[in-house]
Order: sequence, then structure tokens, then C-alpha cells
Amino acid sequence: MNLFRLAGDMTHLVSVVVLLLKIHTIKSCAGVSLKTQELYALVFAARYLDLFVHFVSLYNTVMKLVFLASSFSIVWYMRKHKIVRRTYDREHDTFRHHFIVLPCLVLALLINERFTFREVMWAFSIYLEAVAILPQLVLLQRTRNIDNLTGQYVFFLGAYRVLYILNWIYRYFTEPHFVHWISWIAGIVQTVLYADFFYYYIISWKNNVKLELPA
Amino acid sequence: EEEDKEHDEL
Repeated sequence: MNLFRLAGDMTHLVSVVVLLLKIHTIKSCAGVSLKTQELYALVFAARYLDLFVHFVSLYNTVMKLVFLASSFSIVWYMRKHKIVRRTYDREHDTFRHHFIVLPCLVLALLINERFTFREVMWAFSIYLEAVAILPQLVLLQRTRNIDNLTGQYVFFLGAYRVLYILNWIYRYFTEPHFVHWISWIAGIVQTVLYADFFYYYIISWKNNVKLELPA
Repeated sequence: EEEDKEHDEL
């Protein structure tokens, strides 16, 4: 475990837990894409199938449980909570996310490390995570205003991806034959998706103006 | 050999 990876995991944890706590506290999910949250719950469900069959470390197991619990809690709040669900921006959050689930599943069947159920599910979760933010970015562009709830969420998620890339670079140079093309390529694609958001987020932050994404 | 191919990252 290197510092980049630990910082990446902590940033990822912060992004999900802060989002959950904010939704719980202000009882609103305005600006949050339910589609993205559902995709993330699916990513964790598909990736952590080995939760009880393959013990890596206490840290690994605890973090998996926290990610699963928080992502599914957010989906529950947005779908079932009597107050929060009314604040869900249904008519703008219309990204047809099954259009990205199916191609990711097909890709996972074609490109995986081993053709076993768990490995195909793992590759599926990697590909899906790379594009899971798309509904959220589309929603942000549609609603044009970014309140700090979603802005911070996307910002922390982007930071976690950048830290993971630094982690892979570090591991590549310090661990012999540490090569994971599937994670690397999907991770780079995912990070690039955040690039334009980061650009506008930092500009708005520097000019101290409300973040506006181009239509 | 097979085991160390496991994914140790989250």
C-alpha cells in the first residue's frame, strides 16, 4: 500500500460518504444523478463479489463494506426516502444508462484477465466505473448550475482517479511485472472524462464565480 | 501463482 493509493481510497471514501451525509442532513438530492449512483452501486456489487471468499486485508474488507453500504444507501435515499425522493430531478436525469451497462458487459466478456465469472464481473465493474459519471456530468450540464453538493462530489471523485494513476505509476516502478492493462486503460479513460469538469471547476473557483458548464 | 493474480486494489 503506497501513499498515493491510500490517499486515493480516502478521497474516494470522502466523496461517497460526504454525499450520503449531505443527502441525509439536508434531506435533498437536488443536482445528484440517480443513474450515476445506481451505476456506482452496480460497480461495487460486481467488483466485490469476492468479499467473503478472498480475504486481502482488514482494510480491504472494511473499505469494500463501506463502499457497498454507502452507495446502496444513497440509491435507497433517492428512490425510497419520502422527503429526499421528491427532490430528485427526474426530468433532467434522463441518461439511458442501460446503454452503457450492456456494452461494458459485452466488453468484459471479450476482454478480461481470465474467463471466469468473478473475473468477467471484475472487468465489467472496471469498465462500468470508467463511464459511471456520465449521467452526472450530463445532468450538471443540463441544469447548468452546480451547487456545492455535486461539485464537491465530482471533484473528489476526479481527485481519487488522479491519485490512482499516480499509484499505478509508483507500483509499476517499484513492483516487478505489475501490469494491469484493463485497470490502467479504463482508469485513464475515466480520468479524462473528469478533465473538462476540473477545468471549469478550477476556473470558476479562481474567478470566484458560480460554476457554469458550457451547454 | 493463481492467487497472486487476485485484485488487491479497491
